[in-house]
Amino acid sequence: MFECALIQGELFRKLIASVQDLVQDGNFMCDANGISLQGMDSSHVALVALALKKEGFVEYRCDRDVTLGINFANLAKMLKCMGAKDRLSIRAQDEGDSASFVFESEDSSRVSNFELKLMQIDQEQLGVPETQYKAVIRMPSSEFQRICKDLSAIGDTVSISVTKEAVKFSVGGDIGSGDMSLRQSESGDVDGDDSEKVMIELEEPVQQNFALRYLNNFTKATALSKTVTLSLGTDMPLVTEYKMDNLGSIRYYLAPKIDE
Amino acid sequence: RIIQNEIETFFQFK
Repeated sequence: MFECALIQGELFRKLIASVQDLVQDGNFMCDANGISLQGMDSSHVALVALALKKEGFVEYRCDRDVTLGINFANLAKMLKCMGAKDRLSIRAQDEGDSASFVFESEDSSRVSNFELKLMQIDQEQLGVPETQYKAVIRMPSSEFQRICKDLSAIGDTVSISVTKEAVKFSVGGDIGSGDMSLRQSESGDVDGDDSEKVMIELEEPVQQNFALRYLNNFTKATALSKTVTLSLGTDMPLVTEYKMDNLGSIRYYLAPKIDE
Repeated sequence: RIIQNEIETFFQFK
């Protein structure tokens, strides 16, 4: 028997919205420590990895490892029926062919029950090695979303270059070129909370090219976290990570475009 | 010539 509950069901709806345009369906691997999901986009250029910890749930019980094969668009149709402040419970029998989703309003005046048919998905998992990155940038997630959206109107490939002073996003296209630089916030800044700052940890300067349409897809997770962390290495996938307090994180990996 | 790599180029299947 697997069951878990979130006070803020809305968070789970945002999680599914963050992956459903990149990956059609996937396996939620549930074990005693939490839920993980991994999936690649159809062109195998991007990988999304979701890791939810049991500590982030108000209730969590997993007697035996359970794999829930889910079509995200179908799940999203059911989650759409959930109230913004509803509590979400998910339940599945060990060998069941469906999973139940229960939404309950705060005052329990409204309770909704949905049963989603599960799929058999044969999906190989990719091993993501622990990596020492050349540069790690933490910045406001809304700022990153805006940069990717606005620059993609000018070009389809963004060059991200990082020095210890700043991170620069550059594009070029038919109409011309442009770049946007974010300076590292002064560490002394006392005003504003940390989530508004741009922090750069630099091993050594690095520059890489990425397809903007994937980055724009990743920023669908902006609602999950006020900050986003970008990790870059030379000729390595970019890691775009949104951390959700004690619930866990969603990580997007994007293969670079390399000059042959 | 700029080529777009696939993610499997970097990560191995388990």
